[in-house]
Amino acid sequence: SSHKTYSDLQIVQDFEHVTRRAVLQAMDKLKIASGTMPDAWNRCSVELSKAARWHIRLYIVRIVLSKISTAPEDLKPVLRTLAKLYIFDLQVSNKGHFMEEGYMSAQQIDELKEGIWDAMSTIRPDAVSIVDAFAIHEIELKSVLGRRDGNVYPGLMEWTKHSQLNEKDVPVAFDKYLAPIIKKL
Amino acid sequence: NPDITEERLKATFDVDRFTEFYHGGLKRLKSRRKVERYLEEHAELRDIRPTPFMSRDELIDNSIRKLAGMAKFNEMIDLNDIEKTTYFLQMVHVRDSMPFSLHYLMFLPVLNSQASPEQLATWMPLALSGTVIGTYAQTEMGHGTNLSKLETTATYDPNTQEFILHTPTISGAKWWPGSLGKFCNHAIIVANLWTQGKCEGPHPFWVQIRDSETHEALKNVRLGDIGPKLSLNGSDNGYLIFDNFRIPRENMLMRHSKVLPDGTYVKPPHSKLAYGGMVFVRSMMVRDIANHLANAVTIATRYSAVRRQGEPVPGKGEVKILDYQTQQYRIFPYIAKAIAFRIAGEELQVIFREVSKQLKKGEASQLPDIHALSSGLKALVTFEVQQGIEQCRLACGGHGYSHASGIPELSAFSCGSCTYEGDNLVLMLQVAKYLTKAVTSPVASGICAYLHKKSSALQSAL
Repeated sequence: SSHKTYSDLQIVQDFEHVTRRAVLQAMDKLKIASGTMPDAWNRCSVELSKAARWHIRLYIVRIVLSKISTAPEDLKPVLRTLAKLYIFDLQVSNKGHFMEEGYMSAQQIDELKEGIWDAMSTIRPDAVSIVDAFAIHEIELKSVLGRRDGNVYPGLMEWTKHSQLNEKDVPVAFDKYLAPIIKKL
Repeated sequence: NPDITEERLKATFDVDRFTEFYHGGLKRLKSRRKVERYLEEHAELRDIRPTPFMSRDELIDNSIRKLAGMAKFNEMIDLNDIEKTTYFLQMVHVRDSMPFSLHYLMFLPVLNSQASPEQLATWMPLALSGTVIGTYAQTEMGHGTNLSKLETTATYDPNTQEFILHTPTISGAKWWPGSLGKFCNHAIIVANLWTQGKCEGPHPFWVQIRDSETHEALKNVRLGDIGPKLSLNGSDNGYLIFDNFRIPRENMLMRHSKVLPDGTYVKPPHSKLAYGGMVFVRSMMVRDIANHLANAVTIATRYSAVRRQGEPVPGKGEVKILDYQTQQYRIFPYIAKAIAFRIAGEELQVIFREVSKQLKKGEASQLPDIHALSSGLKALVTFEVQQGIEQCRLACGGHGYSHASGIPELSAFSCGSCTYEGDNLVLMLQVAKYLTKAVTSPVASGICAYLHKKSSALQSAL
């Protein structure tokens, strides 16, 4: 299938494959090391923690796809595009794991990349509305750059009024330390 | 601003319906909006000026001012509606923290899950009235996640029916950047329990550390502030040392395990029951930290829609930076992650509630699953949120470095979450340990069932 018809089931199966492989490889390494080294766990810990990370990624992928499948119909297109962007980007960024022993080919990775660019173009007109939909109140956002009305530059000039440095034209520290030196020069 | 209005007119979906979905339904959204209106109507609960302009003392003063004022607004504090309460506190104190932050986030939930019904009847009214300001002190200067090696001891003396709390070395000093040093008068202290000459491992104790009226440190308790932190400076960075400090036997939290008057230790029905509090906090953390990423992508996206830079076609004017694919690739994957992590955090809370119900019935078989899941999610989400906020900062160019963007505060707050409530790498290794058990057990079910399956195909069907 193409990235457009890559089903939820297939996605989950692919993540399960990669995660299972990462976990079992780490366990094999641990098993071998345990027979010879007292600090086997420590010597395998980087691979073990990476395997754990895959387990959590798999959980997130599974739960996100499952939750979106229960979303209202009119929201599904935008949510699915976002989910695919998250998932495809995860796969492309970790393509080595997906390509091990030829599980995925370079052509398939290219297909996923196309999926990412497609998703980004689809999201572009909706981007501001998606973040608006998070409904984060200005009190919480505490940001001149992110203000809802978009009036960033007038906002920045407002912000300058709070700076104590602007209370005096010449800073006290300048008068105290630099002015005497400059006068001597 | 016409540029941002133009963006809003392009939407291909119903924004309000998305908001409803994102916040888990209309009821929760309405409750949230009620809190927001309340804040809008009560200026005394808001900051006098933007907090980045405040010194540490001013920040603490500002937090206490709002906190003291909150007594008048107790209608917004309802422990039966933890969601509304935490949102209210979050909106009042945003990311500055305050002396009561840990009181609501950890002290009360741990008390609720670890105290016996009799203890709850005595302490909960005090804790809710505000006469008790509590925090949770498990970490020590020299020990974090490895609980079994905590140095603080609670040795039971059957003659007086008291526990003697003691800090044997400086590395055993309790260290908790959640108001332990200056503002709290009580703490739930985790110490290694010794009774009848035997160490029974770490257990939680209700401990008064300051006088309720004078607020002075009690005798044989030494405590103070270590100094400023990268963030959360509305609460102090406390340390606490006990010098053979005595507390009554009844101050051990005894829902699951007990020490009888003669010193006999009664084991909990399940060894991991004490982890309930940690799981609760981590389940809250995942959603909250995802929310920080949502804040950051909101800032970066809106700014990118009004900021114009470059003129690809001469004479056609500068373009919105959001139209550059590189800018989109900086922000959009993190918009997607913010949603994915929020969904995962919400689900974790659903599972936590389910497991809590089972625990009350004495059924603890799912506790290792959720303990591992909450540990792993906390570790992965906090780390990736941190990376996402940094990308959003870069997406805002030079202004992202300014506190005016709001991003430095989000970044500083979020990076703390990579180490508090368990260092991320240690947590990932706990997940790995859980996976080793799942792989070697004859049957794996639930979220580990895939480990016992075979790949359905040699190649991806993509």
